[in-house]
Amino acid sequence: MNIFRLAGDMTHLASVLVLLLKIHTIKSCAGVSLKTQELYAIVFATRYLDIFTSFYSIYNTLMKLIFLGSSFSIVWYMRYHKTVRRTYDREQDTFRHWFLVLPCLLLALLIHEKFTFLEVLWTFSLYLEAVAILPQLVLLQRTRNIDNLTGQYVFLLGGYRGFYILNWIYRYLTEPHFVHWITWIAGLVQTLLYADFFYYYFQSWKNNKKLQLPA
Amino acid sequence: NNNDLTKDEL
Repeated sequence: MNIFRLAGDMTHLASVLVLLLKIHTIKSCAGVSLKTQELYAIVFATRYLDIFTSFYSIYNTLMKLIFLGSSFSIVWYMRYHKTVRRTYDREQDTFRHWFLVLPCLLLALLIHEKFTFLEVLWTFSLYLEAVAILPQLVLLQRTRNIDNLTGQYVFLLGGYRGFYILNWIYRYLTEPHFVHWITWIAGLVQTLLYADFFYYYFQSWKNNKKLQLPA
Repeated sequence: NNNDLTKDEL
């Protein structure tokens, strides 16, 4: 474990807790894309299948349980909670996210490190995570102004992946044979997707005005 | 347990 990875995990944890807190306290999910949340639930479900077969540390297992629990709770709130589900803007959140799942699955069947069931699903989860934010970014563009909790959620999510890139550089420099192109490229693509959001987020923060994404 | 270090990350 290194400081970059710990910072990344904590930022990731903060992003899901910020979102869960928002939805739980104000009983609203306005501005949140259910599609992105569903994709994230699939990402964690396919990534953490090894939770039963291999144990690394209490920390590792605990965090997996938290991520699984929080992502499925958010989906549950947005789909079934009587108050929250009414605040979900279904008309705007129309990204056909299933069009993201299939190509990621095909790609994982083609490019992976080992052709085993767990490995292919794990690789699928990496590819899917890289694009999972797209429905949320599209929704933010459509709804124009961003309420600051949703903005913080996307910002923290981008920051977590940014810290992970620093973690991979650190591990590459300090651990011999630590080379994982698939993880690195998927993580880099994901972080780049956030780049323009970060640009507008900082612009709004610097000029101290509401965050407006260009149409 | 297969502690291949690729999977120690979240």
